[in-house]
Amino acid sequence: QSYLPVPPGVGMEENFLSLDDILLSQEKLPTRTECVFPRLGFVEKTSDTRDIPEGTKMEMPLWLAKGLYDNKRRLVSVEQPKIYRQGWRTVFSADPNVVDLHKMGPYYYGLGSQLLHFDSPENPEIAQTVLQTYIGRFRRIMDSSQNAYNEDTSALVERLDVLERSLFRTGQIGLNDFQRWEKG
Amino acid sequence: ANTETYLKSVALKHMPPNLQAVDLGKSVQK
Amino acid sequence: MFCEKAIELIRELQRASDGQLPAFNEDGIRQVLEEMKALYEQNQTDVNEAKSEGRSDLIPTIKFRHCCLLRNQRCIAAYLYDRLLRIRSLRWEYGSVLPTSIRFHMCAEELEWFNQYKKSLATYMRSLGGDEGLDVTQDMQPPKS
Repeated sequence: QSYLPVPPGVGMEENFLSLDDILLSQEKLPTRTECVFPRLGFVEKTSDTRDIPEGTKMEMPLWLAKGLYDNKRRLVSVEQPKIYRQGWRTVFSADPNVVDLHKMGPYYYGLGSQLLHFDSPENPEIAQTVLQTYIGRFRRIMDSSQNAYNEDTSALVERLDVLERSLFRTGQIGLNDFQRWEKG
Repeated sequence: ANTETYLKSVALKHMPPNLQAVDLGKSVQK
Repeated sequence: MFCEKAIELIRELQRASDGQLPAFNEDGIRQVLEEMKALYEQNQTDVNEAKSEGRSDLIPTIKFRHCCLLRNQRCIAAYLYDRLLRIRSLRWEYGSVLPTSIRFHMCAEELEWFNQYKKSLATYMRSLGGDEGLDVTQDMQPPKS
C-alpha cells in the first residue's frame, strides 16, 4: 500500500492538505454572532433584512469559526459542544469506556483539541478530560486490536472515534506483521 | 516543480488573484 | 451554505480511502471555482464601498467571504494533491504503463504530471548503482527465503 495520505496534524495543529483535518474542520460548533453581518442574510429565509443580526445563535463549521475568531475584534463567540461541558466531563472521568465516541464524535479528540484555539476558562479541564479519556480507553483498544487476528473487527471499532480507529488499525497492522514474520 | 505546475494549470490560475499561490511546504507534515 | 461543493470533493476521496483513484471530478472543481469567483466579486464590491463610503460595518461580511474563499482554495488544493499521491503510488504498483481503466479516471494534466514523475523517477534510478542504474520499484516485498 504505497499510497500514504497526508496525515492529520497533532494536537492543536492542522495539516493544510490533510483530508482528515479538512473533514474534522467541517464539524459544527455552537456559536453566537457578536456583530451584524450585512448582506449575508441566509439564516432565516423569512426575514426581510439581508443581514445576519447580532446575537444570532448558529451552528458554524470549525473552519469558519476559526477564521472569524479574533481576540481583538470579537465577531463570533464559540460555545462548547455538549460533550465537552462539565456534565459530560464528569461522565468521562467516571468511566471513559462507557461512552460511544463514534456516536458522540466522531472527532472527539480532534475537535476537543481544536476547541483550545478559542479562549475559555474551561480549556484546562477540557484538555485534561480529553487526555484522560484517551489514556483511560487506550488499554482496551490495544488489547482488542492485538487479540483480533483474522476476524471481523467491526464490532470492536463500532464505538471508537476517528483517532481511536486509526490507533486500532495500527495495532492490527503490527499484529498481522508479527504473525507473518512468525510464519517466515 | 512538477506538482506546482500541475496545481497552477488545473486550478490555481482560475482562482482570484490573491489566492493563486499555495505553499507546498504545507504538504510537509510537522 | 458556502463551500458545500468543496467539502463534497473531499468526502468523495475519503470514501475511496483504500487508495483507489475515483474519476476526476471536473464538474465539481468548476463549480467550486465559480463560487470563488462570485465570492471574490462580491467582496471586491463591498471593499470598494467600505473604503469609499466608510462602511466599516461591511468588514465582518468581507472577512466571512474571505474565510469561504480560503476554505474553497484549501479543499481544491487538498483534493488535487491527494489524487497525485494516489497516482504516484500507481507507478509503484503497476509500473510505468497504467491500465486503461485507470487512465480514464485521470484528467489530461494528471497524465502530464504522471509522465513527468516517471521521468524524474527514471533519472533518479539511473543515478543509482553505477552504470546500469537500479530499479528501486522492484522487490517491494522481501524475498520469501
